[in-house]
Amino acid sequence: ELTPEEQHLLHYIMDSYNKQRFPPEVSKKLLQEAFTAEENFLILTEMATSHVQVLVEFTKRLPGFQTLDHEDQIALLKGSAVEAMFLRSAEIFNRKLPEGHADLLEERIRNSGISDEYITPMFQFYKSMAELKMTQEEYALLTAIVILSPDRPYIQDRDSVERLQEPLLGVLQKICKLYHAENPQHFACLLGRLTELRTFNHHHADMLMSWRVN
Amino acid sequence: PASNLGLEDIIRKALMGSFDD
Repeated sequence: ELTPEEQHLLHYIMDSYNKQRFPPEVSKKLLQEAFTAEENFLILTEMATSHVQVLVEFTKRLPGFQTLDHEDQIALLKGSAVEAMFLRSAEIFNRKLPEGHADLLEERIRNSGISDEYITPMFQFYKSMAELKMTQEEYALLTAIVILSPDRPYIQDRDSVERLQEPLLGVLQKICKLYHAENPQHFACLLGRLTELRTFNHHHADMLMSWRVN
Repeated sequence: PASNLGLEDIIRKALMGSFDD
């Protein structure tokens, strides 16, 4: 089971993670705006921007993050923002947060001028995440682990980042044993999904480019 | 790509300021 300091770390992470909220005006648009491709894409852009701001607030609370070199902080966030956004989207779709919005969000994504070659892998990923029946703790820890990845481009002091990521991996591994005793491979599966998540960095840049061309 | 430029601006602003409600 978790040591007292691991318990404390987990509670601290969950407390920060639960502070994440889309600003009400963004959620309102999701519900009320017209259903044109342009309007849908604008809403997605606004949600992505607002997600980055929410992500930065969560990241600033990660134990030790503020002690890192400022440029390394930027490099970590730049390198993980897209992955963290798709991880958060998987949680929103799979845990149906908030009620009813998930279907509407899917409708808007599918009618936003983004071509299917990018939409299909997105929803395949959400489905593959749903199969893992992840708890909120797993989503929160995985997001923190994604952010504190020492192998992002332009990181100067990788050791310091690794020292912050390691305890989180340890807690996640124990959580997997506690919540998914029936599947000893569960922790390995989660880490495997991180590799799949990395493919979205390229998809996302291409998708934006192709959307602009269209 | 340009999108990353926008991303970096948003990140720098959010890191300095605070969008805390």
